[in-house]
Amino acid sequence: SETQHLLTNFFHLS
Amino acid sequence: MLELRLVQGSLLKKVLEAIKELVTDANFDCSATGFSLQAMDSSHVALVALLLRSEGFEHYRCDRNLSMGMNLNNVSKMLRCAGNDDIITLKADDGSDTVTFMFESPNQDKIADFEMKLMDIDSEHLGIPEAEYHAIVKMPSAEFARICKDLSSIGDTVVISVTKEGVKFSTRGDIGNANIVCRQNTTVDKPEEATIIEMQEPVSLTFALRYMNSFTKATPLSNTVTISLSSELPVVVEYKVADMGYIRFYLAPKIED
Repeated sequence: SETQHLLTNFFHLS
Repeated sequence: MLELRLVQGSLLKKVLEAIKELVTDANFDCSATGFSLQAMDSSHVALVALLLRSEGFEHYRCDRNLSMGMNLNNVSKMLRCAGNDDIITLKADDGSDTVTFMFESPNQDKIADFEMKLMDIDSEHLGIPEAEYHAIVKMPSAEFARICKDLSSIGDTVVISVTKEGVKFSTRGDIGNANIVCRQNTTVDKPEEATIIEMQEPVSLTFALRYMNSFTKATPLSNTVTISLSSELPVVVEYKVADMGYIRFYLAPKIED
């Protein structure tokens, strides 16, 4: 199955 | 003091219609550069980034950087009261907890102002690094919207694959599966009808169709859409806002466990 990633896995909070 | 006058007020109406489904509350940021917004959806899977450059406004006054928290549904309610040909001016005084939307009919025979309460929003700003994308697809926005809508009647996710053959949109669901291939096509009458594929290397990524469909609410803003893909990175779906800026939607991929 596939997991929906979060944007915060790729982009960091600034 | 903030005063932004946009002759083509319909652009602002379309911008709100494009983003209000994805985001409920957001901070609009004003600076010398322009009028911008960055906001994630409530599940932190998708993000919208809007920029309307200051040069695109007929009059742009922003004495100091200002962040105005607004409920997008309420902004949309206000802007729906503006005519499609109206000139829209946004006004806010320093330290004020309201923003005023002024609508002027093209021949100046009707002038309305709508004052809206601002709100405090804890915004989480993401740093989005510049990225080299493996594939960039530019295609008619209506075609992309049609594909997302059609596929969502079959399945919940779309696999977007770019190869030298073209860009393939695939889905599968309980009733069956579907594949739509768009090939590069530059032999069209109008440039906005072209499909242009720039590929550095093949890429294939899976995304939730629900979000893609939400992004296509921006279709009325632009005849074309640009989809930028890299393996292991969120997709960027970009609609230009006339010659003054853009709306970019970022969507995190689904990845096989």
